Amino acid sequence: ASRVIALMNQKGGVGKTTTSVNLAAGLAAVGRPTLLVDLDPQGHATMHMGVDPGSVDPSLYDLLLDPPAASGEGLDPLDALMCIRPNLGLLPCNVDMAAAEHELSDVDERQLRLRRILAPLLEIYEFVLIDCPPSLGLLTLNGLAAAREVMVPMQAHFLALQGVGKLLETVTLVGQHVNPSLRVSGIILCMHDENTRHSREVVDDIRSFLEDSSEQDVPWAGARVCDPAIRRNIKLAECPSFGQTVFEYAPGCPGAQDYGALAQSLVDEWDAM
Amino acid sequence: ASRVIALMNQKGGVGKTTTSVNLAAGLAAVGRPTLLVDLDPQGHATMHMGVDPGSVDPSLYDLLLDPPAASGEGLDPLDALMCIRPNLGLLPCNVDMAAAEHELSDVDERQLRLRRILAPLLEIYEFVLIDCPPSLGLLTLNGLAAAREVMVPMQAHFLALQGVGKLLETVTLVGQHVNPSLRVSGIILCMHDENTRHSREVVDDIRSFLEDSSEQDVPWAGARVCDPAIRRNIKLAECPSFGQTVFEYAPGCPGAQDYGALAQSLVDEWDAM
Ligand SMILES: Nc1ncnc2c1ncn2[C@@H]1O[C@H](COP(=O)(O)OP(=O)(O)OP(=O)(O)O)[C@@H](O)[C@H]1O
Ligand SMILES: Nc1ncnc2c1ncn2[C@@H]1O[C@H](COP(=O)(O)OP(=O)(O)OP(=O)(O)O)[C@@H](O)[C@H]1O
Ligand SMILES: [Mg+2]
Ligand SMILES: [Mg+2]
Repeated sequence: ASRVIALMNQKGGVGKTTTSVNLAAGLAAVGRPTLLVDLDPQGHATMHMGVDPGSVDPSLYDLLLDPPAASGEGLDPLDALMCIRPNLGLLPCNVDMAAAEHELSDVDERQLRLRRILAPLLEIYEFVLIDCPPSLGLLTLNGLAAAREVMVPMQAHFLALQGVGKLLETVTLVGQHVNPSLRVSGIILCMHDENTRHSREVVDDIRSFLEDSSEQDVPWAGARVCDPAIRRNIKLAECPSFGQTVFEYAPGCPGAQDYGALAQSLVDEWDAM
Repeated sequence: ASRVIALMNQKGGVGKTTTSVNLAAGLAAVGRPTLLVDLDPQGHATMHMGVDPGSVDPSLYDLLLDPPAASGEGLDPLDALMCIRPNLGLLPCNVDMAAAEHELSDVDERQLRLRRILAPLLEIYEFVLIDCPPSLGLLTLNGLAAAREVMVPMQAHFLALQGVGKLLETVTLVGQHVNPSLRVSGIILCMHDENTRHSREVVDDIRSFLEDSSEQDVPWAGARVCDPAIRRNIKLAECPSFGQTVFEYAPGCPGAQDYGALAQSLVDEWDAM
């Protein structure tokens, strides 16, 4: 079995890509075969790994338009798959993916295409991380339909809390219609200022909300605030410009420590199941 | 004449709302009649001023659906206008505005509605700041069509640079089709870490790009990096939860100093024209 995680939050700039890339790299670094899926037309995860979205061919976009079918037709995901680091594969985005939301809007099984693309790849990869775009549109819905769990990167700020209701409502709808086993397993605190009272208050807010929900029949009943939080660290903002993960760019810096520890906690939790 | 500024950036979480609110408050504080327009269905600017988007009636949304017409029909903007502080008016968002993009998609002059709403208000307000949503959709296009200048809040990070091309392309298109006098007048550096080499390099990148464009026939030929940059300051993330501007919540803190100085620079520039 594989652990398939959608890194999702419709709010922009909260750390989805930074988390997808560096968590994937952390998992690969401890020997777990990991697949990173760049589901965002911005192509930031692809760029972050040093791949140029302008020259990717074929890409995840091509697969979404022509996914593998039971009949054997459709593109083979292995053609788009890039083995970019030891233990780390990438399904890259290319610049045309901006058209996907529109072009997929009235095709068959439009929410299930990514699930079909990933099915054969689950035999190769133990962990799959899906970097979602900052929206609740068709691409994100594909991410949620293909995943088994959702992790929500967010900042511990008041305004960041405002979108959480809508996010959970979307996860619930996807769970009801196309993916009954979908769970929210964690909140990942990104760009975290552990020293401010404001952050602590917002985190307390999140924790008490999750405690209240733990006895209800909701997809986030088992969710927790992930440990550790990811501290703000300029190295994490620098390494994308070099096409590197934080482990390559600045091993041992706080960003590498935090994502490394978070990756290890995901592995330990998985092995214990 | 009035200075009508769209605070625009399709990237999420870059400081559009924090800038719209605190710059508007800074202008009002030095005695300039200022209007804050909450064009974002998230309603964060409205909340930030202590107004509940769930109970606003009528709202900017109602005006967009039924704007004032030459015939005298349509809603009166003064009905939706809220005088929320000395010298500071608000055209508030309400929760239904999420439907606006869809409902406006095939009406007459769908990009020009905000311009018609603002026209009578320019007799009352010297400065108008329009808080745009994180998208390039119909609401943002209304903001760009109604404005005379665009200011772009952004973070001095590599990944933040990636969306700038698309942003400028959109401003150019709006300029060509509906608003020939639209200019990009400034880049506002938000959440700025002045002490890191990475931020300095990105700012140098931006400055040299603007210098190269200064002789071209493009809408950003006159744009500059605004001074001062707005430093990261937790007070700016805290005050929205109290429905206060930073000047009310923590006068004298770095966030108040920076937005106060930026407001003063906009006033000085305007008075000198
Ligand atoms: N812990 C951190 N410390 C410092 N900078 C960070 C950190 N995490 C992310 N960043 C920077 O913050 C910005 C936003 O992060 P990121 O791109 O990962 O967010 P996102 O949610 O994927 O954004 P989008 O919604 O546009 O896809 C980027 O410039 C990134 O380099
Ligand atoms: N200078 C700053 N220092 C600290 N926190 C800040 C600063 N500027 C903004 N923030 C915080 O960062 C987050 C994003 O800011 P803001 O909401 O203003 O961005 P935005 O571009 O309007 O986002 P959206 O795209 O969702 O509308 C908020 O939680 C805000 O309180
Ligand atoms: Mg991203
Ligand atoms: Mg905003």
